Amino acid sequence: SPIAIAIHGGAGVIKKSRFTPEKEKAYRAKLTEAINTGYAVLNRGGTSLDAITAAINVLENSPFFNAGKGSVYTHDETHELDASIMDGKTRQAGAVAGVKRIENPINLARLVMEESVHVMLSGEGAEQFAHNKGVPLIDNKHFDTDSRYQSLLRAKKKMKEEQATKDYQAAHKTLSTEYKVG
Amino acid sequence: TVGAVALDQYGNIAAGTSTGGMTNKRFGRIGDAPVIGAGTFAENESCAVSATGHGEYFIRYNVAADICARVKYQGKSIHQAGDEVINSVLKPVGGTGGVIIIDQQGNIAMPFNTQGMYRASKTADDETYVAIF
Repeated sequence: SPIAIAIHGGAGVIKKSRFTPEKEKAYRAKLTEAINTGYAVLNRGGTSLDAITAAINVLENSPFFNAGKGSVYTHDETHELDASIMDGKTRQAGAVAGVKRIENPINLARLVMEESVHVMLSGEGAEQFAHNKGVPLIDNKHFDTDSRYQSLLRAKKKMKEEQATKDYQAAHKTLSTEYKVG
Repeated sequence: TVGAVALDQYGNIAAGTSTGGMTNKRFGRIGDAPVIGAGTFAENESCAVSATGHGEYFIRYNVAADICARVKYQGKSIHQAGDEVINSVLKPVGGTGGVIIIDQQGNIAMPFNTQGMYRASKTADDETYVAIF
């Protein structure tokens, strides 16, 4: 079979004033690193599951993307991460939702798929499962980045303005795409 | 959100998605990424999909599974199925985002309907492709 891989680094809004040529070069380099890492796994006979996990780990470990290290902030100024994985051969699947202390959530999703009888685990239960499987639990502050914090402050400011005349749900609907896709 | 889809030399495809969620989210909100069928789906008989975008829409429109179903049951290509769901199903109702798709022949489609998209791909026949939209 031919081998192939594709990756995405998310959806969002690129502010041209902030997305300098230097920054674009750095983003392209990280995307190249991720795709080449995944392809290298395939090229040496690795499985598609191993390839996507390796590629996603590169993106999770970068502050550029809204996953792992670059995760956005919740209203309470913490980080809650989600991930899922699915094997096309067997339709086995694994997922974790709302985890706060897992450095690479895609790896935990795969553990759920391969070493539990469940498909999705959430929050503290998912972290307890991770701990039982020997996955280190890290400080939530690991995911802190100043750019994401500034984005949270902007979102809160806009929400506060809107909530002068609207309830939370209505105010949240007025937020731009920038805040709804991380 | 980040994600990947791949085809290995054994003919098996897989999909994975990982995300930090939505800025300023509350109430234990989760998005589409961990919901199998919404943001992530894979089966050898159709395709593998990883999504990124406004999660509530991807959950309600079961986006990843819908694309695979169109390939499996209607015999559509991943390009046609992906374009239909992203631009004809999601876009009219305000659902913003995109997907990456791969099939068992190694074809890749990457449709989206909003800006801020980061993409890359590599196949046995093609050089590394990296694009920012």
